[in-house]
Amino acid sequence: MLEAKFEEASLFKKIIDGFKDCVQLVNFQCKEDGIIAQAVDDSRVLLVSLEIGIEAFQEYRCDHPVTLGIDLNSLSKVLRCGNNSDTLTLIADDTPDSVLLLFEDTKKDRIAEYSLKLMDIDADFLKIEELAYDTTLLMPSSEFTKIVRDLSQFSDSLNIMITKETIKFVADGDIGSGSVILKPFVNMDKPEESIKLEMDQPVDLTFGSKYLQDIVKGSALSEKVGVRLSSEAPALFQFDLKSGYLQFFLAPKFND
Amino acid sequence: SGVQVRLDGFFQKV
Repeated sequence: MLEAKFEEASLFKKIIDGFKDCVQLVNFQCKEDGIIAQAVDDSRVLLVSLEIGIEAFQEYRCDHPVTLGIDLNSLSKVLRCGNNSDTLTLIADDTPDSVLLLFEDTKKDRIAEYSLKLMDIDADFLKIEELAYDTTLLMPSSEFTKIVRDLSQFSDSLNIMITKETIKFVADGDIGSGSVILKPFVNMDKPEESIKLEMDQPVDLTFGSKYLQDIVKGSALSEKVGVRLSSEAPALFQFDLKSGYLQFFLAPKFND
Repeated sequence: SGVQVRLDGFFQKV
């Protein structure tokens, strides 16, 4: 039996909105210690990895591991039926054909219940090992989102160059070009606005703009985004939850 | 611009 209660439905909505545009069919693996999910986009360029730890829930109980195969388009329809401030409880039995989503507005004594049919999704589960990265950047997710959206207007590729003291984003396309340069800094009054850079090796990498535009949809989950880059491995973009994370692993583009 | 690399080969199936 699974009973996973979010204090606010908005959290689960933000999680799903954070990756529903790049993958559609996802197995959610529910275990004693929380829920994990993984999916690769159709082009096999972007891997999404989600972990929701039990601390992210108001109440959590899972006696028996259960996999919920869910079409995110269908799940989004159900999530739109609930209000952001409702509590949301996911309920499934040990061998479920469907998952129940229970929205409760405790102030109004309003209870809404929806059942979503589950799917048998044949997807590989990948082992994500701790990779060695050349550079780790922690910056405000809103700033990162703006840079990606602004520069994506110029080109289908976005170049990220990091040296010891400079983070440079560049896009060069048919209508012109754009670049944004940032420096690491600490804002004592507003720590969430700080930009932190740890660099072992400089990096100069190019990524597809369309994938970065998908990744920044996770920004609603966290004020910060962690960006880990390596010339030898896919880049990692991470949005932390109170307990858990939403990660995107993105393969780079190489120059012709 | 550039050739898109795929993830295949970077991660092992469990």
